[in-house]
Amino acid sequence: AKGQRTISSFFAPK
Amino acid sequence: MLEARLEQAAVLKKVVDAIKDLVQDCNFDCNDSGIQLQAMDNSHVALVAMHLKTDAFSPYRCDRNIALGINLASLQKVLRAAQNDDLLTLKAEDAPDVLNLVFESAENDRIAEYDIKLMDIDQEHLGIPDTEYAATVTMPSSEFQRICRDLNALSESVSIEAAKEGIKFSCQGDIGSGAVTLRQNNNVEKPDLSTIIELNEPVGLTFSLKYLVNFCKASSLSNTVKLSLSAEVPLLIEYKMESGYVRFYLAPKIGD
Repeated sequence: AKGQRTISSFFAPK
Repeated sequence: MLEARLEQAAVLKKVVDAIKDLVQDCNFDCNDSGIQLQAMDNSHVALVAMHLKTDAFSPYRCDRNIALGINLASLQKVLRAAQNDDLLTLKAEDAPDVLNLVFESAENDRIAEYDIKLMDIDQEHLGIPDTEYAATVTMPSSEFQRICRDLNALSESVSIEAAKEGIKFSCQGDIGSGAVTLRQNNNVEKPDLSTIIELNEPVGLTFSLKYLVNFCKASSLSNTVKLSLSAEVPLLIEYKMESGYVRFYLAPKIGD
């Protein structure tokens, strides 16, 4: 099974 | 106050069409560099970043930073009242309750004026790091759209592999599998039809096709699209406009 990552795990809040 | 006039209402119509199925409500941030927006979809898998630079407008006036909280479905309803080649002027006060839109047709002296109610949207901005990507591929946007649509009929996910020779999109589904490879080719007579691959190292990643199909709604913004890939970072898909861009970032799927 492949899991979907989220954008928040790559880009941090400014 | 904000006063920004686009020569062609079509520009904003296309931008809204490109992002309205991904994001429902978002802030249009107006400042001295133009109008920008950044928003994630509900599932936080994709992010859209749009910038219409001041050059896109004539005139462009924005005295202080204004965030216009807009429901995109409402904006689309109002924009349907504009012809593609109408002049479109956006106006707002410094702390606005409404955004004023004026559509002017040069041909028949018709002036249409609409106000759209604004909303308070508490939206955090994400810092997008400058990335040196392993591979950057520029290709016709219509070709990218076709590939995503065709493979989405078979599968939920697509593997994208960029190598020196070409870029390969492949998928596996219940009914079978499919793969499309575009070889690097430089079309001198019709540059927009070229597939250009800038490669630092070969790279392969897997993405959800549902989102890619959605991003392809931006195809009318540009004849070409630029895909930037690196292992373990979101895919960047960029549609360049004359004075700005729409960029989509898509988080990868984790391998088996």
